[in-house]
Amino acid sequence: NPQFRSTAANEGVLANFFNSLLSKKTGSPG
Amino acid sequence: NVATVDRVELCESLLTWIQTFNVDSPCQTVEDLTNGVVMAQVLQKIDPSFFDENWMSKVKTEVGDNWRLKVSNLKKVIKGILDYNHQVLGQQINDFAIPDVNLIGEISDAAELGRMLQLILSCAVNCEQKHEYIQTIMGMEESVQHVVMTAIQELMSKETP
Repeated sequence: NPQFRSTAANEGVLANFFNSLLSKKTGSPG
Repeated sequence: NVATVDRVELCESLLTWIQTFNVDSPCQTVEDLTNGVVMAQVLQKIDPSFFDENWMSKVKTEVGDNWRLKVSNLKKVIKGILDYNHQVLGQQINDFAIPDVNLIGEISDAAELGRMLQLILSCAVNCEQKHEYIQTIMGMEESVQHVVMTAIQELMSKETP
């Protein structure tokens, strides 16, 4: 991905996003 | 705002992700995914109780270069994904055009295949075992993680419970 640069800030964005996804309540309504 | 998703780049990054499932059928190239078999096997790993043996038996594994059989498999996979979203995840994806399975089956269109893999990604990060799949993604190369994040954000912006 030529548009993506690995920086500490970008690492933080990725970690924040995936951690929030981990804690998001999803799944079966039942 | 959700960043614009480059569909071909998305397809390549999601191919890398699909390879982490270690399914039985080969999945080294985009072409390997166009018959729907690998996608069906990945869905079965994501939720074996929903994508059970009965569902899998409807997906033909020996399709060769027959595009009609490929399209038939792809239609079953799309229907499975939509049913799973509705019946198990309790969500609906709006304003996201259904991938054109004819283009995937006939000309191996990477952009449309990327959209289909995006829907499978959504199943993985919302299913009961999502921790396992999200942690696998977090261990992947950062450029791939970035594409995956953008793809998930795009779908999340279109989901309604």
